[in-house]
Amino acid sequence: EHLQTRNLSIPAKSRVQYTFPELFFYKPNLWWPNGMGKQSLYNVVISIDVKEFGESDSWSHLFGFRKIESHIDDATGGRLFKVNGEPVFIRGGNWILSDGLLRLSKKRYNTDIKFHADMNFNMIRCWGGGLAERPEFYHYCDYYGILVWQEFWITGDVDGRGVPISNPKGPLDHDLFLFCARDTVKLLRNHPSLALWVGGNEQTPPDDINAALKIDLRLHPDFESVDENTKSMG
Amino acid sequence: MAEEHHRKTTLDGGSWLAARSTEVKFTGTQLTTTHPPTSSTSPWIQAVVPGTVLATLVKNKVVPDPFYGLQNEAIIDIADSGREFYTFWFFTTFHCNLSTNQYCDLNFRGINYSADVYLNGHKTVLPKGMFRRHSIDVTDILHPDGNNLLAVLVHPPDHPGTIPPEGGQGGDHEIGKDVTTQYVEGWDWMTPIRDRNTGIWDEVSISVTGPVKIIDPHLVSSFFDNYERAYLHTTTELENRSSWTAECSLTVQVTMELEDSICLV
Repeated sequence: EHLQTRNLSIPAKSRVQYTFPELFFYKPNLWWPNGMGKQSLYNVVISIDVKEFGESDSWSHLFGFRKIESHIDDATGGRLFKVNGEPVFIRGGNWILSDGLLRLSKKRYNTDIKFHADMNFNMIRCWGGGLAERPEFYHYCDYYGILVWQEFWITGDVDGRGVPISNPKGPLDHDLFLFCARDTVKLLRNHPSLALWVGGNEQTPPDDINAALKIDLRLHPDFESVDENTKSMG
Repeated sequence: MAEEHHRKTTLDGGSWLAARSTEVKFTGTQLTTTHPPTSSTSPWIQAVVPGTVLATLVKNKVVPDPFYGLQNEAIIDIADSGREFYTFWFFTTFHCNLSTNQYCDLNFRGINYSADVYLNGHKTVLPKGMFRRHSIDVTDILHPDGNNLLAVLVHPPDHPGTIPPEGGQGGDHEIGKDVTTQYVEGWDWMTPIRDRNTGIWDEVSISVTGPVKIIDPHLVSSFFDNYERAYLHTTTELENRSSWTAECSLTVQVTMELEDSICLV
């Protein structure tokens, strides 16, 4: 039941979007943050064959079955995270980047992120003045069970709250900012460790950017899952 | 590794060369046709790709390592040198032979901040923005003999800013006008990065596919009955680059990785 093939025709010189009928899993092995259970990962392979040509392209990704929710908790005023319906006591670290000359390597990511897991952390917060981290970073967070709080490229100091006050309306090109944000989401969105997209550090992005990000990042209604035990928190 | 296009070949490691743009007398078209550089001819040096201009200069000991002592003070800041000082050429060659109905893309996963790409004499401008991918269909401009010459002229951010004498969080904040990393003007925990992280800072690859390619699949899971019942929703974009309707069969397969490389189907 975990293999599905569909036939389709794609017109010449065109680009289409295709959604498979959903695949059913009974009691899948769930992905859990560090310290709460195993980080079970499934290998998802998508391939496409073209008649009279053979296999035209294929793609694979390690995927974790997990549901991450978070909301501002009235009692504490803090953000409360739940993974697979279980509340998580967040033990997190700040992250700027591996290296100031961007000599980023899998080996370094593996070492740095395993270090965080060995320190019994279960979250890394990627600061808005740094990078949108790379797929290799997220791979090791998937592997070691480190949730990721990923900020977009706005910081209070530089965007409207620093001394002197500067860039109160953020970057000059808002369309470029949103293009980069959308492309980054497409690059990273399949990683189970990705827990939260955040507009910026100590600053809300300009209203138009913030509104667009909120719309783009809503969970599609098709994917809402209401569980009698855990009301979907939206 | 996490995500893989199975027809991807990364262009990294020691095959890249770099040179300061102001020291190169040839155009991108000449560099990728009649006057390709070789590593022994000045001003060309071994380049760090993926990496930044400063990473290449440090590797070649053209500047001291900025992370030792006060050596960062010995490296001229872009505000004083001007943007062209850190505008660099990066050059490499790669081999690629296509068979009938195959297509080739040249992919950049991160360029800071914009670039002009020359392949076998053909120019493509990569638009601005540090956090965006670029993919160029190079099928029609590959060399028939399979040997291809690639030169990339990388430009720094438009607003690199100036570091006030007192330093401070984000320098004079000019960098915030661009869509790029902001720490590079310095922060309370960090000295300024002299080239503002200009460079081909993430993976470069070529991918060869048939007429139809898979683009940015999206995987989402939904749960019911207390996580006993789960669904995997799979959406993908598909592009048919041929001139005829492609009759396709599209497959998704999910396997559980029990231990390294042992799969349960």
